[in-house]
Amino acid sequence: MNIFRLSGDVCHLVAIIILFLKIWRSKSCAGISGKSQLLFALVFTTRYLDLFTAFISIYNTVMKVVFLVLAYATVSLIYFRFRKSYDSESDSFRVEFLLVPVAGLSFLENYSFTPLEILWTFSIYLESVAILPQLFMITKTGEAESITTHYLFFLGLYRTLYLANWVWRYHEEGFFDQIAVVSGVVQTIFYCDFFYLYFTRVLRGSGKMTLP
Amino acid sequence: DDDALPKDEL
Repeated sequence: MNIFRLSGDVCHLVAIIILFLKIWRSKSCAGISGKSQLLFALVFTTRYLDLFTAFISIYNTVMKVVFLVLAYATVSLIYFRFRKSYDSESDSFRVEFLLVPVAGLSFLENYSFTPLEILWTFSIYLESVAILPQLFMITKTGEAESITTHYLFFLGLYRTLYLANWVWRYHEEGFFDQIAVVSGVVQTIFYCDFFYLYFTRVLRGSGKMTLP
Repeated sequence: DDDALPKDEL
């Protein structure tokens, strides 16, 4: 464990909590892509199957449980409790265009052809594109509430810190997980455009982030 | 296919 990975995990947790509390307190999921949240729940489900078979540390186990619980709780808020405020019209990204290539690639490019390993690889590839429906929805509506942009900021920060974590681990331990790194770089690139808008608009106190 | 790497990251 290193400070980059730890702070990355904390940012990830903060992002998920920001989103959950926003929906819970505003009793609305307007502007939130339910599809992205479904994909994240699928990412955690397919990645954390080793929750009961491989014990790594208390921290690892606790964080996995927390991420799974919050992911499913957020999905249930969107699709059940506050479904009247779910804007399915704007959340129109075709997730099958993500799931099919990701599933195909996880069968082709993996470390070992076992169910657990293929599902883990699937979760790694899926996570790198899971945010796209949300980013697409923002471009479609042309705006995002500032709290939603803070959610995206912490999510992007978590991914950026993980890149630093991999540089550190390669330098310190010679550890290099090619699938995770390549997929993580792709994922972080998707946030670059958002980061630009976030720093130039939201942090200038313009409240909402409205796209040009 | 070399061996699966340790899965210690979240």
